[in-house]
Amino acid sequence: EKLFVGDQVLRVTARDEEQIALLRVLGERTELQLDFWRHPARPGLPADLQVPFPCLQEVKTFLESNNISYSVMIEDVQELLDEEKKTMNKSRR
Amino acid sequence: TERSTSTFDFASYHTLDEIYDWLNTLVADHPNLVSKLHIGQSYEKRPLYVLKFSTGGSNRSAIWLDTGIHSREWITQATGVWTANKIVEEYGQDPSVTAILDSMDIFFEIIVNPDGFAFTHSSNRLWRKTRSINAGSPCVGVDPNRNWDAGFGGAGSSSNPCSETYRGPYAHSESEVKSIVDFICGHGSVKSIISIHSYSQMLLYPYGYKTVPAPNHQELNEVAKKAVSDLAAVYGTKYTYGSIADTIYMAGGTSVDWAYDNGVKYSFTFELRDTGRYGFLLPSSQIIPTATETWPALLDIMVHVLEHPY
Repeated sequence: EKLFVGDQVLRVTARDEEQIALLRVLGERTELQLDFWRHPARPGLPADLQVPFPCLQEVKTFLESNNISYSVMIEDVQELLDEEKKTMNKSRR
Repeated sequence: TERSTSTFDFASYHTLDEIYDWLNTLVADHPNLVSKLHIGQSYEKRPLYVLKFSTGGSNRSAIWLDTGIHSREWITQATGVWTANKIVEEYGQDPSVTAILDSMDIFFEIIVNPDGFAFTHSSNRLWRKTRSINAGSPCVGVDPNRNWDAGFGGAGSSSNPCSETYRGPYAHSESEVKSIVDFICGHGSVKSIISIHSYSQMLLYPYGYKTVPAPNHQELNEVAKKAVSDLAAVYGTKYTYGSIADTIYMAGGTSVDWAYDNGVKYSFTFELRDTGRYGFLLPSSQIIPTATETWPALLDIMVHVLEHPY
């Protein structure tokens, strides 16, 4: 079973087309294994980006160095998954 | 195993087997209203089931509902189960549901992508695509909502099998998609398609693969406006609405565009809750509120279809 320990989901808001283009370029870097839960569409609309733990620093540095604003939507994906599984098991019992 | 519609926990997420068992229970409990059709099989040879809600008649016009085309969007399959149960509960009680089913049939595919759904339970909770093997690539799966023959291969879809929006080698390459296409084309009188996704609180209509307004843009917009207003009246959840291309982004190969291009005028796609906290990991405590608020919006669309035959 694939685990997502330490993975975060960042809510990123690009302010113009240039920043959207930067986000798309970021998403194409396959070595980062990023997953856009919501794709960057247009300025002002949030994009949600799941970032594996080992790449968090690099991605956050990229965003900050390009003045792209973001917040952490999910601190630790695995924590939510563990909670979800616990709730399912409880319901089944 | 859940053995009764009255003891089934609608407020919990369930595995594929549990949901498939529940389909049988629903049919057994309401044999004069619900039947289960087997419309094909998935890539990994799981059955593709559609619930048929019908009060009889022949060659009736129909409404198609589906949930779970993207397997990780668990709130949608859960909403599908709740909604299917709601339909049988309300028939004979609610005048709108009764009127709809007295003259039309409803088809409901709750698990469009069973391979992906099973995979989200066993191996990778965040799996979105089908599980078909891509020749020459180590990456598995096709995005079944980029695989339809409507602007196939256009913007917003990828030719890279490792992408989450990989469109597949050709339109309808995925048996999960082809089975629906064959069923709807074979039926010949489907008047509405409502495809349910999560999560960005939107109600969308064609087109996604081009920016020009659909010929019925104004009517679809009016229907969507009323639907989101009635949805918001339940818990205040705010939805946006509009064409896919205008509201989010260009997306080629989607199911609602295929439906619209093939004569299904009332083609809509929902993006259910979340407000930016949980994404695909919406807690199960929100299943019933989500399904409850979605219901009046679904009903608005279905009533409009009933009252505007074509």
